[in-house]
Amino acid sequence: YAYFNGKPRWAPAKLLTYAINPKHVISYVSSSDIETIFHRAFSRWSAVIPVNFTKARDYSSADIKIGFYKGDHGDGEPFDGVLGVLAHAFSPENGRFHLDAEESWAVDFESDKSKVAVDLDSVATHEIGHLLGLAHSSVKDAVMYPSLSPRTKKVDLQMDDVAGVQALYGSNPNFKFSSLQSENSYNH
Amino acid sequence: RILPDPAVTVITATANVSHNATWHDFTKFLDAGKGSQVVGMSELKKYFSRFGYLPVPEKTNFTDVFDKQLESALTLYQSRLSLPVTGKLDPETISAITSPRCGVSDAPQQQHTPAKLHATRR
Repeated sequence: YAYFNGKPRWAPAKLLTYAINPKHVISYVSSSDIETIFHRAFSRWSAVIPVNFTKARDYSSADIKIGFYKGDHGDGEPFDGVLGVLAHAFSPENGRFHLDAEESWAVDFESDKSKVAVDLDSVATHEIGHLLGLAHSSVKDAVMYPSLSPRTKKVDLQMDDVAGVQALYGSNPNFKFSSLQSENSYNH
Repeated sequence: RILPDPAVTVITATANVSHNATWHDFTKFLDAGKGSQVVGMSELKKYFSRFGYLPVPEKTNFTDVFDKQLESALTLYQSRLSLPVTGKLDPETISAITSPRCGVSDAPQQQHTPAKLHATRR
């Protein structure tokens, strides 16, 4: 695992709020599906660290601001269309989380047959790692590895991801490494 | 049984899809080596610069020459992405470069490696 320079983290970080920009969404995935996916992605991280994520009452006050943007969207890191760069997020305590609106975001590969479909859940889980302070990992199986192939799902936090984020925030008292190991064995 | 490397599988799975045009063009650099000059190599240098492997040149633009700096960037890239470190644009490296990825740079990091265990004779 790796951190951004200066090892930034949210402090205090017991409760962080998030919201999806209502003006920058995708129309072909229902808002309830998107909310479910982000809730699930945040839950993966809160299961291992003593940080809770909750949906903000309004977008402007959220700690973490999520949106789907196309091309140049004003942060100096323009998106590039289908595939290429999929998303980016900023280190603590910035909170910006941007996804390329031109990707073919998928919530279910069974129903989405596109060859360029990208798993929203996997990308969300990866970018939340950045929001929490993790940089890219060299471990190929880790969620924080920088690339993700189309039609691939990589959502289960690996030892490397967990060790990295717990070094920043400590461990969730209910988390057991043994549960992670058995889950990973099952995945393999 | 030896399972195929997932990164290699990526090539097969995505070879016929409409990749991001700029990155997909990088396949033409396959097997290019130090000293070679291929039109568009400067785009590959921009890629490495964007993701933190090459500094942005101060005075001139990137050239199309596979120079020492590009070789160093390539080696660093292969090392950071746990690819075989060959210093060459081999198929596995080209596959990794053309794969969709996160836009966050790989560079500004503090690397952490697991502490080594030391044995003590008793």
